[in-house]
Amino acid sequence: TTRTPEFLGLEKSADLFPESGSVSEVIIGVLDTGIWPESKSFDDTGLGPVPSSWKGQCEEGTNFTSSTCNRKLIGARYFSKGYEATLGPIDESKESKSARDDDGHGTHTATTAGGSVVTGASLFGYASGTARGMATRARIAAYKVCWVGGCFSSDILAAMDKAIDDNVNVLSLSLGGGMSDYYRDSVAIGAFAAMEKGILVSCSAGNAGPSQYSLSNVAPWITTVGAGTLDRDFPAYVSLGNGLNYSGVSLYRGDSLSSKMLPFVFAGNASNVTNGNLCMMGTLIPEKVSGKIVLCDRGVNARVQKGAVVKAAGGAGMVLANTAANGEELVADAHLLPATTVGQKSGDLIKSYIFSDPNPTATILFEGTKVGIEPSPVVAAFSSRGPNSITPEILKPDVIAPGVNIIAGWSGSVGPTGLAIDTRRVGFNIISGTSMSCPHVSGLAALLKAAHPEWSPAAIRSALMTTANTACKNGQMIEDIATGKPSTPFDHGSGHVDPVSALNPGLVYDLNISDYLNFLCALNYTASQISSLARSNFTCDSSKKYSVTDLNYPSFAVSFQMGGGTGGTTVVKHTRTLTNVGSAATYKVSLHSQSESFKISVEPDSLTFTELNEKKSYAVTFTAGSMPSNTNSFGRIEWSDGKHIVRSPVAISWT
Amino acid sequence: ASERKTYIVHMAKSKMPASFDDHTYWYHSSLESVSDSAEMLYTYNNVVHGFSTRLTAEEAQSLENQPGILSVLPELKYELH
Repeated sequence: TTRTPEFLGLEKSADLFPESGSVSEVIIGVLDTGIWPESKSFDDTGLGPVPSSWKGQCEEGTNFTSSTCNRKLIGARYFSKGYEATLGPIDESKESKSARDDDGHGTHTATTAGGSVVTGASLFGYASGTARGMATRARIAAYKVCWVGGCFSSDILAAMDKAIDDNVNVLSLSLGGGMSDYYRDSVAIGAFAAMEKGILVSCSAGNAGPSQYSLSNVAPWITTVGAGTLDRDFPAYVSLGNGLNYSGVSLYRGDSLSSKMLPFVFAGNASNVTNGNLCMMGTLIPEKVSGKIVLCDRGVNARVQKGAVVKAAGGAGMVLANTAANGEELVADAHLLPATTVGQKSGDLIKSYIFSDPNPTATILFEGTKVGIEPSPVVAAFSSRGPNSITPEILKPDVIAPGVNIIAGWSGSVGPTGLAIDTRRVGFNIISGTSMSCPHVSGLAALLKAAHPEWSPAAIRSALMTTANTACKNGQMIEDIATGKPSTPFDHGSGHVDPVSALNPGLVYDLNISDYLNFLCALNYTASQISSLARSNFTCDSSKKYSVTDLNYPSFAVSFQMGGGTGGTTVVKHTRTLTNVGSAATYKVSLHSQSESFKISVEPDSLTFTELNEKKSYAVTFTAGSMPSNTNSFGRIEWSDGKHIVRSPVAISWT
Repeated sequence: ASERKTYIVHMAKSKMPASFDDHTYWYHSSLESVSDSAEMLYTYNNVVHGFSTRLTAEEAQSLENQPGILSVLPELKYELH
């Protein structure tokens, strides 16, 4: 990726990060659509021998030999038995029965996590610069589990099973599958086994935002990653015949409209179908759009496909207008014709012009790449949101990371739009999603693993969470682009990752297997369910009182079940244990709550650590009065020794 | 009813009868007890004690009632984010 290393402070603080030798011992396994090994991001120049711990393979298959891998891409496997059992044999004329990536997504995520340094990277000149993964010296192992027809859980489980055998250190999964109990969810099951082996599992939170309760991958042994923007944009303005300009974004490169004003038509008025505004395949009347710029509404079909539909009907350009579902979030696309995406407000104003002017005209002006955009980061509208629908007491997502308009490596067998008619081939592509933010965190986790090989997956996650930023570069609180208001822990979790601070968090909230087993007991899982999930004969002690609030998680979610009730107060207690991973120090607590509707108290309010790895516990009491159901309120608990701030978000909800 | 779907079968390894030397033989034996034709797609060693296979709904229900079976869960489809 370009820009995100600077945005995250990796470039400026390079000397703080571990020696390249230790990072090159870390192996990141990526479960995705496979890999394009010829990407420059997998150049292995300067890398030493494959780590001796590595047990993986470079499996042969369609257009993939055992010698396709190198010292950077050290493993490549594919898992298709479940897919083929359901959908029939793979059509090798359409997709490779091997780890080869025919989609681009897997190459994008793998190169984001651990791609080598590539100078002169860009997409048609956009986002140009030196591209690199977060952990440039880490090794990559690709596990192809997603195919044209989807990603099947039997294949995902098989890939995780093999990745554990292979000895990966970090697993990156930019996929999800709805909201199942942990013992039914293959990703949660596989991640539990990985966690037991000391493997950090980083997963995307999902793109179902801004709706509440829309998260995937919420098991507490998974690091769940939401998406934010960075300080970069690709402006492309719509200039109307009435002299007004509206800003949008685009990655179009090709013959421009030469600032020529062209007739402008609303797609809904150039179609005979009721949803003509969406520019679905075959719905535009060529006679009504030929030579014109067409305004299409976002939704239902792919954004780039709308452009292809307009082009096929003879349109000269397209303005893609967000609707309420996307608000002002601008996601740039490498359209096949001159096109730009505008926010809902601009879209509504542009439509008013089209409807009111007898001869509306417009043109689109492409401005290239702009950096230094403020505010940044902001939470992407599409990023899935809490509360956690499986265990409301565990706050998710854990963190956000860059996931909007991310440039990274791409497959050579598909164009940047992914459309079959797109014959362009690019080494790098710019796409958006929590799929893109997840591998940022996977790569950062690899850096932390190299710096602190003794840290558990929970300790690494804790370091990333407690040091995350809740403020933008300009000092203002991080915004939610869906609302234009400050985002909340249900949107950004602990905040935007700050890897430089995460290297030295001072204290961590650690967790081990027995903590998670006790958590399952607190969920009242049966012995059979626990055994399905954790493969152990662990039996919950009937004489012991288990509580979800005792899980040593680095954040707090408190659910008061008193919606609409009258009078009285409710008290919820949590306990936490901090482990010293820095020097001897005394930490004092500070408490912040957004409203008077709840109170936080912590006992003790000061913790003194004299030794490395010393543990100290504290108790938190949340006290709340009655509030209407669906009310949320937020706060934070911070421990500081004057040098470090160990910050935990607090989310209170009344249900 | 005769349509086959993929299931992930979770086994309680600790309940493996002593007559089996290897857990994979036990898995096969359990599968064969409910289906003459079903084949294993994968056997899992780290993430699950068990295997995935194609079964009819009736076979799946029958397998669930066999000794040593923890659960027989239908396959789920996941999507890229």
